[in-house]
Amino acid sequence: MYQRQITSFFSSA
Amino acid sequence: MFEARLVQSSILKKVLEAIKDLLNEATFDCSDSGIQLQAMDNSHVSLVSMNLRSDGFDKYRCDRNISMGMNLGSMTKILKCAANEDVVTMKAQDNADTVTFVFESPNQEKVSDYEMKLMNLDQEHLGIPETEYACVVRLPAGEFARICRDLSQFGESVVISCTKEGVKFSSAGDIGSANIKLAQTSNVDKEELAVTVEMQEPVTLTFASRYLNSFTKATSLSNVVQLSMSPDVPLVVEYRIGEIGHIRYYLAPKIED
Repeated sequence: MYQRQITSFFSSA
Repeated sequence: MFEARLVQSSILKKVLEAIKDLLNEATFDCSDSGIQLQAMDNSHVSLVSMNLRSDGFDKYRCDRNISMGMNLGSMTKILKCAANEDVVTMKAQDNADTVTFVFESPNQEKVSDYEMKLMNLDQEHLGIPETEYACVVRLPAGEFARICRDLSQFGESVVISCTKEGVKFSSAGDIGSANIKLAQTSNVDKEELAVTVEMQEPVTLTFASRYLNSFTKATSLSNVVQLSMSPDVPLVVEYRIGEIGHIRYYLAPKIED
């Protein structure tokens, strides 16, 4: 299983 | 001048307990609407978002927006000096480089003040899109903490599967496999003992158990925890903070290689 990062879902505001 | 007074210092103590494992430092963004905090853990796999509304404080003054970079280890040490029944006041001058915590015993016979240096944290702020979640589960916070702890013994991942019948937590590893199924409760007398599932469509996602366990450090804040899930988006684990606010943990899912 590959752990994704939260930054691949939420972009910098 | 920023000044926020909370009769129950235990709320602030519990908030620190809830975030200090995940975050080493964080910025407390203070405005006249309250205190907001948003920070990612070091691995950028999870995000903590906390909000304490100004009307939840006994006294709240924020003349100008102020961002206070806090070392959470130091802040925890200072808050350990407060008794649960003490009144706590956080104070800072505008563009100050220190923050002062004042603890007053209920009978005012003991007043302590601790001054802490602030840090310059240029933490990036992430935009969290409004999401209609496919599944929203509410369950007793203690139950969720127990499930995360028990399953983390089996494997480093937990599969959360949500259907209209209920929610299933599974884990597997070297010693074997485990499944915990929670059915929707039908009629419980106390709201905080209920398990409810609002489902638009069934969802199954896999998450790292160590992050889930870190999130459950917030269990002392609320009787109920809310899990929100949609296919291929981060899980949201939300605990209310009394009548004053909430803490939300966002966790990116794991995917098949």
